[in-house]
Amino acid sequence: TLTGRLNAVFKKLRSRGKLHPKQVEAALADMRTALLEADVAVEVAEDLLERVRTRALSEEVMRSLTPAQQVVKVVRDELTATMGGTQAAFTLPSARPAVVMVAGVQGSGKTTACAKLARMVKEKGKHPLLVAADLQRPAAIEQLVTLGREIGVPVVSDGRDPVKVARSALKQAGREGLDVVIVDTAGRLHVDDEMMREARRVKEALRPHHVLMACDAMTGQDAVVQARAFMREVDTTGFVLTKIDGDARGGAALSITAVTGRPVFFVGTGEKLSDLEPFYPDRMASRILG
Amino acid sequence: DAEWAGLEELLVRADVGPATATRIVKEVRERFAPGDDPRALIAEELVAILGRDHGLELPSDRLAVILVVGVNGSGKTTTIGKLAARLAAEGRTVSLAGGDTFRAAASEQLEVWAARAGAHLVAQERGADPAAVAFDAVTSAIARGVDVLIVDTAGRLHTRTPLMDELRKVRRVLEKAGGRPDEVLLVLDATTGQNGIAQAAAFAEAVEVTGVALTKLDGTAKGGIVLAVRERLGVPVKLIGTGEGIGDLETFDPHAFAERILG
Ligand SMILES: Nc1nc2c(ncn2[C@@H]2O[C@H](COP(=O)(O)OP(=O)(O)OP(=O)(O)O)[C@@H](O)[C@H]2O)c(=O)[nH]1
Ligand SMILES: Nc1nc2c(ncn2[C@@H]2O[C@H](COP(=O)(O)OP(=O)(O)OP(=O)(O)O)[C@@H](O)[C@H]2O)c(=O)[nH]1
Ligand SMILES: [Mg+2]
Ligand SMILES: [Mg+2]
Repeated sequence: TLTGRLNAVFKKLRSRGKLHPKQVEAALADMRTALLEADVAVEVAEDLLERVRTRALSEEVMRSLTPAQQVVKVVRDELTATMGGTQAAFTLPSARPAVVMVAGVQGSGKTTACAKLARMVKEKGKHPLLVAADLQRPAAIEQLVTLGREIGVPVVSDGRDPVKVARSALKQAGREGLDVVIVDTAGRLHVDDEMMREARRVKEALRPHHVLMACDAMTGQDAVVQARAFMREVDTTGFVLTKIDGDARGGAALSITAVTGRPVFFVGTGEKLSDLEPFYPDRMASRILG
Repeated sequence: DAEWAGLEELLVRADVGPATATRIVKEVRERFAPGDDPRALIAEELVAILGRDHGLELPSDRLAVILVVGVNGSGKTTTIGKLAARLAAEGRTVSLAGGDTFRAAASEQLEVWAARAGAHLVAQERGADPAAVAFDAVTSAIARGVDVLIVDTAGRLHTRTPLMDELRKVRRVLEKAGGRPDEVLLVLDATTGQNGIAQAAAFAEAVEVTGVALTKLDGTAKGGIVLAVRERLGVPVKLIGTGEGIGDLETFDPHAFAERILG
């Protein structure tokens, strides 16, 4: 455990009574390795440890009888705070329709997340419309149609390009009185300028209330790069962290929230459409710390 | 000193992993002589770790079978489509097995790739036993005198024991049908972090992985976890995916890979 590791670090540089700053430095170096092993981005780990250093060098920690525990607590608190502190409520305005666009890199779980979200809002009494705006991936539309059928939510994909599909879907939602429109988009690389331009155009057509970025919980150092780029291009409002049912430590959760200041609203906990749960920063902090 | 720290950070950012990165830099520093180029020495070390056996080993006198496995969304189905096209271009006849009988529109997706690659597809209805599809596909491939059979499987997280058992069964049935796999390719997404090592270990234990197909290298992720996968499991990278098009498949080149990591 992290406390165990830090205890060992403090023991090695044993000094009498009060904790020595050297011990704190050794602990921070060990913490850095632990965070990197958990896939926290290098820059994010270093920023976090800077804040931890300041707090760890305080009188209260330095004079504590259980300094390792104190330092772990500081790290855990900082992790939790950086990820938003408390669970972020995902709210939809009463506008008709409320529009959610889901974006992200290839294979991150967008299509599944759209269907999961549609099921969730339907359970809350809303009338969602799923929009299959990925016209690129083979059988992407069929995939969303199949999922929509499983949960009794209509799926549309009317148009020869994603912008037209988006516009047509909004019109249809208006005509049929559907109050939530959830738009699935093609997976795209943040370095594919043309695809990022397309994402912006789809967003402009939708004027969405939320742009959620699906992010795979097993993503490594690249999570920061992806999150920054999508933030810059489509001003993401928050994240769905997918495939958390694996055993990845999930440092990406810290990376993406730290560099965007946006929260993780949901986690994907499996392949069933009911496998969507709220994100709890404190639980994630424990997971990252192992 | 700062230069070495900079190189170590480059490795960490490439998902090589902090322990491996520290070790590599430490070992290279130990044999460093004045006048040496640190970056070139690190590149050499990466190439040495990655090894030499990067080709697909397929028999030419009987049915060759390739089993494709990996976690959800890593790029298995797309890689199969590209590989089928490559093998067809080499003059081989290819058959595909629709072993993902679980996910929505998995069959339809593989159908599109089979058509693009000119490959024959053996599939059953959604919900069928993947082992039954595997059995059928081998029987059909042998009967048709096809050169290569590539077996797609559903994405699965390695932590799900029943799903890993299902994969073991698929492999056993392939052997029973006379289609023992010549290659078992683990498809790893280049954006995967340290969990990639746990994935590789679990899949290797379950179905004896013979090679890695590292996908999405057309992004910014470097795929550094393949170093630990090679070192700890002895599994080499055989193929890399560099895009979503049918031609975006390359044979693994350790030198180019090392260069890309070191920027
Ligand atoms: N175990 C698990 N699997 C998931 C989760 N979310 C999605 N998946 C699986 O991950 C794979 C990819 O999901 P998709 O929804 O197709 O991902 P995508 O982002 O739409 O992919 P592209 O459209 O190709 O970019 C599928 O096999 C899903 O069933 C999750 O939370 N847990
Ligand atoms: N940019 C890029 N995208 C890729 C590459 N390989 C696959 N993809 C994309 O990644 C997404 C997932 O690919 P799939 O082939 O469906 O992945 P899979 O492993 O079969 O997914 P599941 O069967 O759901 O587990 C698709 O959008 C592909 O187009 C690659 O090398 N580069
Ligand atoms: Mg999709
Ligand atoms: Mg697939």
